[in-house]
Amino acid sequence: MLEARLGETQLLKKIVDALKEIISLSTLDCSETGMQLQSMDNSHVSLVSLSLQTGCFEKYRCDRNVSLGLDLKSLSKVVKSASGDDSVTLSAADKADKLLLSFESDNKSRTADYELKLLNLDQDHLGIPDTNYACTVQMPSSEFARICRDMSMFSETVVISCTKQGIKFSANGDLGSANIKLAETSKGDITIDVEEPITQSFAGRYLNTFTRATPLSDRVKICLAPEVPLLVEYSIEDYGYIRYYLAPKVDD
Amino acid sequence: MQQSSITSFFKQK
Repeated sequence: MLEARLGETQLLKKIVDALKEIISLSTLDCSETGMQLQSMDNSHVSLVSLSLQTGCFEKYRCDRNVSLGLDLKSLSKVVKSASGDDSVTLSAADKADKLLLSFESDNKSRTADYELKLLNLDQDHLGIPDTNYACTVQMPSSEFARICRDMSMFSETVVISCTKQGIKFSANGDLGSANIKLAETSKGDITIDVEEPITQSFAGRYLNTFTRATPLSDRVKICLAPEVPLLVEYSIEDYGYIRYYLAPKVDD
Repeated sequence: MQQSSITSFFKQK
């Protein structure tokens, strides 16, 4: 059976918020090392990968591998009903058809139990090859969110160019054009590692959707390489991550 | 420009 306790429901709320705009149904695979989830969006343009190692949890027990087919909209409704500082315990039997969520207030005076029906999802899992990225940029996640929002006012397509001098985001549309450049800073809040310069184009609305994960981490890592999807990674405390992969736009 | 698919980069396991 599975029993996993998070000290604060806030973390689960943030994770669900980071997933639900991009995927609606997904399987959470639980094993003794933690929880994993991988799904493509409906258009198969992006892939989201979530990993939560056991260190994310106050208590974690998973005797046998269990896959939980989740409707994220339903899960979102359940976690919304709990207070952020409640603890939450997820539990499921070995061949479960439902997930139990038990919320407990700080002073243990209020408990709330929910049963969520599980779905039998037949999902494809994709192999993500190890990639030696040409450019790796780290910046405050709030800065990335702001740039993605500002870019999307101008065009559906955002061009990202990265050189040793910095990273540039450009959008060109009916309104005009926007260019935002960031250079590496001496205080280390923006770091830019470039093996070779790269320019690629991406759909801005996906980038914007990825920034739903901003509350999970102060920092975001952006990795680019020629002919491979963009990687946008938010770490989750010290023991997990959410990674978004976005296929580039290519010349017709 | 044309949007490529993630499945043209990552193959099914």
